[in-house]
Amino acid sequence: LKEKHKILHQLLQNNTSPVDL
Amino acid sequence: PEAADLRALSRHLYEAYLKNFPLTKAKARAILSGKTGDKAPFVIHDMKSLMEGEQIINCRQIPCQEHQQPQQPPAAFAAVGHADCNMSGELELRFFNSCQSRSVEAVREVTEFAKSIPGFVNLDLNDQVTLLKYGVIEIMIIMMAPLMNKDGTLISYGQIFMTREFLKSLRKPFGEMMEPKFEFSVKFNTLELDDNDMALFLAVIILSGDRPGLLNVKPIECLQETVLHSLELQLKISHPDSLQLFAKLLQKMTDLRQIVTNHVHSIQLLKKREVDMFLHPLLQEIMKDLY
Repeated sequence: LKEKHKILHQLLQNNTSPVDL
Repeated sequence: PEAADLRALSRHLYEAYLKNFPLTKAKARAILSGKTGDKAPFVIHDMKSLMEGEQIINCRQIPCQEHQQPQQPPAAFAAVGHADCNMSGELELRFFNSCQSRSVEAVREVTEFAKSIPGFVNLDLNDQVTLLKYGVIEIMIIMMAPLMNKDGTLISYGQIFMTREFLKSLRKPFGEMMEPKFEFSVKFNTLELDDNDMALFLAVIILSGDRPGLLNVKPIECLQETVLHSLELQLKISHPDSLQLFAKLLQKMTDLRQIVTNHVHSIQLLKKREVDMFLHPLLQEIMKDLY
């Protein structure tokens, strides 16, 4: 599941702005 | 002591809500009723005003309420006849993309709010992903309600008011996408929740133990139960005369799921129809295999 939701996973792990991803 | 703990949880979630969501219900209702003392929001009611308002829509900065009415549309827009069918098609698509950008930002806000729910970050990481995947669109729809009235909705952090009639007039399927949200919001707003109630309700939605694919339901249900108790107590205090408000609010969760299902189907239809449409990878992740 984490593999299929890399950005969501990243957001959970830190507060990177998704716009910058 | 138990009630004191529930009140402390309520305060904590309210603070997290204020920290993560820039436009509160109190602020939105003040803007809608013209009680802010600031300039009224810019009104978009047709293609011409949409063109004029684009520069505000695309401004990602959170306003300080003191926005200016746009002086002149950018030259590129000014040269475009708004009666031109292809151009208004492009305009609709550009507007849709602006909505996507805002949605992506909203996912980040909801994620940060979720992380502030006591116990959430200790859940299995896969389950955190699942709860967000299924919860974020429901939360976004709930968060739209305070921005809406029967005539339209605030967008761009309250800087713009877009009329319901204009949204309805957009070509298919754009024109059909917002109407169910208005119908839901108008009914939801009759419950007259305040921002503190909203904060707890959002946490309850996020902690739904019946989302497909959850690995470890028990701790999620335990967390939700505590927040539910806190919400029930909060509603008794903030709405002492509103009978059955707690039950009425929980019933809204069923309506929400249907709205999200229809919304996702509309987006999938759009993706098929619009060759130029780009769906942000984060939104793709969320909507893939959702319902």
